[in-house]
Amino acid sequence: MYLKSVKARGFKSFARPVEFAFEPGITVVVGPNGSGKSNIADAVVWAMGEQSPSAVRGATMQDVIFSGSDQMAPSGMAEVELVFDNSCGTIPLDFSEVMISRRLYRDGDGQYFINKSGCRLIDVGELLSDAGLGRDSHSIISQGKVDAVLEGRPTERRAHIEEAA
Amino acid sequence: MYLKSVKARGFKSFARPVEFAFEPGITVVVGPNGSGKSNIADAVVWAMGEQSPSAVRGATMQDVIFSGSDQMAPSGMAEVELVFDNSCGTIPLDFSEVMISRRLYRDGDGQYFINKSGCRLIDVGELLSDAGLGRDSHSIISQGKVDAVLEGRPTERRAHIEEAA
Amino acid sequence: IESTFNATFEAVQQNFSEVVSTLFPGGEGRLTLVKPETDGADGVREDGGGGTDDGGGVMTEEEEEDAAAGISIDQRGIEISVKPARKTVRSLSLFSGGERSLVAIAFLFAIFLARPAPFYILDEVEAALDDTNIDRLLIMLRSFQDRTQFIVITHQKRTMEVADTLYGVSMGADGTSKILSRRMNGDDAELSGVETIGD
Amino acid sequence: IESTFNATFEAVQQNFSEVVSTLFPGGEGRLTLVKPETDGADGVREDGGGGTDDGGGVMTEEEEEDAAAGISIDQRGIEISVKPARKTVRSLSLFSGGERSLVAIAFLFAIFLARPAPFYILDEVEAALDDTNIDRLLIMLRSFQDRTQFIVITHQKRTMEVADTLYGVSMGADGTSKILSRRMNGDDAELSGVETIGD
Ligand SMILES: Nc1ncnc2c1ncn2[C@@H]1O[C@H](COP(=O)(O)OP(=O)(O)OP(=O)(O)O)[C@@H](O)[C@H]1O
Ligand SMILES: Nc1ncnc2c1ncn2[C@@H]1O[C@H](COP(=O)(O)OP(=O)(O)OP(=O)(O)O)[C@@H](O)[C@H]1O
Ligand SMILES: [Mg+2]
Ligand SMILES: [Mg+2]
Repeated sequence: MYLKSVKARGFKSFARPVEFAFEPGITVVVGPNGSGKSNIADAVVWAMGEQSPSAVRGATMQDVIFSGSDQMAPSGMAEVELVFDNSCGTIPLDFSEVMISRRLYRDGDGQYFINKSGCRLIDVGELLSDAGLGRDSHSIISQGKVDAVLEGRPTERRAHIEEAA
Repeated sequence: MYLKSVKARGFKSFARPVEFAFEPGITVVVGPNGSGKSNIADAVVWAMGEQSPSAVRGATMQDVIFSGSDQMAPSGMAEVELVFDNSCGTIPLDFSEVMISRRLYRDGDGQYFINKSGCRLIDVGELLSDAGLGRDSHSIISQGKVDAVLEGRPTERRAHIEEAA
Repeated sequence: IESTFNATFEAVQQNFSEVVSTLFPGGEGRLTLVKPETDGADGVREDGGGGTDDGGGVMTEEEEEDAAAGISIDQRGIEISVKPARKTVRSLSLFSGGERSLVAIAFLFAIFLARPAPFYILDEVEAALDDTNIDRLLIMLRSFQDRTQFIVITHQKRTMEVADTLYGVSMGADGTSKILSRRMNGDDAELSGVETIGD
Repeated sequence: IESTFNATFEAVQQNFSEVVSTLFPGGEGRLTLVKPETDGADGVREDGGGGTDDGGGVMTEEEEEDAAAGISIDQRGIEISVKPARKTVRSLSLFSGGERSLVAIAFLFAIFLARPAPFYILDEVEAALDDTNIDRLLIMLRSFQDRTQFIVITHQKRTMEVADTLYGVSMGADGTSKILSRRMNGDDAELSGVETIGD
């Protein structure tokens, strides 16, 4: 079970479609300040169903839609697609690859898809839970947040273990 | 007007007396993780009269007293002494050097000194204010705190300018 | 759920001690279950025992049994205690920036070793670490790479060394992000529409 | 006090724009006085105009005069707005880690240029910056060094380059900190009782 690819379009600084293909093992992403590295992490967190705009550094959820540059008009929609390798059968679906996608339009209208077929947020949550990925994304450590686990109360730290358990 | 030296004894990891001599211009302090670099900044903030233990990363003010190591017993007192060059006469005292010191004992008893003569916290505050150093140490940017000025409300940012004004 | 938590916690406890001795050579680390804070504070002021970050005191064996008998155990929090080599145990708030990062990373890895998630994304977790500690972290990451997938975001050259796959991203002249290059195990694969580095 | 604030603020405003154009080449920055937030929120949700961090909207000339006439101006907050090259203006929360550090540093330097304090202590302010931006910061620091004293704490080699005086600190075998070395303008001064580096 691993994350095979991340596609983004109209998501934050990824106005044009991009695709990252990942392998098992260690992938390192480098680039200058402001180039879009953390936006990849945001894309994954967001596609997994994140409901809080501040978790992707926005004030409203529409903040994740490409808002334009000097040379390019704003996008009308943000879309991210994650493909998981499921050859180990961890997700109880009869597919060797499982795709999760999410869209958001400027008017706030949004959709979720599993294998390109529309679904509800709760379906995405259950699928991820089967995959061993909690809804609170404890496996994604955001920039500047590595200390966060030390700052919470001892009871908050429980959540990390409960999610994994 | 510049900071000429910082002496510390029994303060955090500086169990034995140390003295840093500073010049005008740029001084760079380097060293491995946990070697004591940020403790120097804490020593300066503390000697200037900081009242909040959390500003020097402690839960109680006694946390700044050297609490012992495998090889060395805890100290009974923390002491920091700052010497300012006053040849420009910025501080209205007839001295070319002005010394501020602070002591704290395990029982919580503490003292302030100007030129080795006991004084009150408020005297230290007034002297620093004459020197152009506000009580809130806006000229000391602590580790991990550089973003703090962006996170406050717009009205909190005023304080930075009001202190300088 | 309760016994799952306890079983998981025991494994995490074990792992934490081991990971700390690797990231803090000569040091020791320990996780403990503690009563929840009762005063509504963030727990810092209840630091009775020293060498721990906060939390309402450690439960004795008897107390644990009492709790098991009637009181809800699953309100207990997790107290983190670390003693670096040569230093005495003290509140985590007094630890240096780099030391705190290492403790947090140790906690995360301890959970990972007990119950690996399919993938982890680490965004600049080594920002506060000096080169020696970055190396310790990278050696550890390498030892895990057969078990789980890691996506590591960094601006440090040193970290690039452990990549099986390396992606470069860049802000284009048109104000949008693009993939500049991708290298897998030594082969460079330049992607179409890519400008030269250092545009 | 009020006119001192206004005079200072105008100088800071001017400096901020200049510093931003240096730290963000091709970019622009602006400070604005804004009405205090009335809803008790931290202001983020009132982000009406885009390209600003938060804050209740910009006052017009007329509003400023009204305020001068009767309403307390000195409750107004400071709104920070930055447009990096090629990008459009947006909320500061969406800026990258390095970009946010640069904006904060620009604000600090803008105040410094208006009313220098006798000394500044900067503790690892460049942690999120890539090498290019560290260089911009260091060039700027160097240009200030005749005006004020800077004590810069870092674990980055690059930053060591601008030192007039360089101190090395180290944790000794006895678990206490010691000064390992001091170098001033090229002369090495080893201090007594010092062990060799790399203990
Ligand atoms: N909705 C959006 N539309 C367009 N650009 C956006 C949007 N949201 C964020 N951005 C831009 O994306 C860039 C941030 O990218 P990101 O945080 O991924 O950078 P980074 O590569 O992680 O940099 P650093 O090394 O400094 O952390 C910022 O310049 C920001 O302005
Ligand atoms: N009261 C105390 N007694 C003894 N040691 C202390 C005390 N308070 C803090 N320390 C120790 O001082 C060390 C922290 O030093 P400091 O924060 O200055 O490190 P640093 O050089 O800034 O490291 P980094 O590069 O990781 O930021 C810690 O190891 C901490 O345990
Ligand atoms: Mg980033
Ligand atoms: Mg430090």
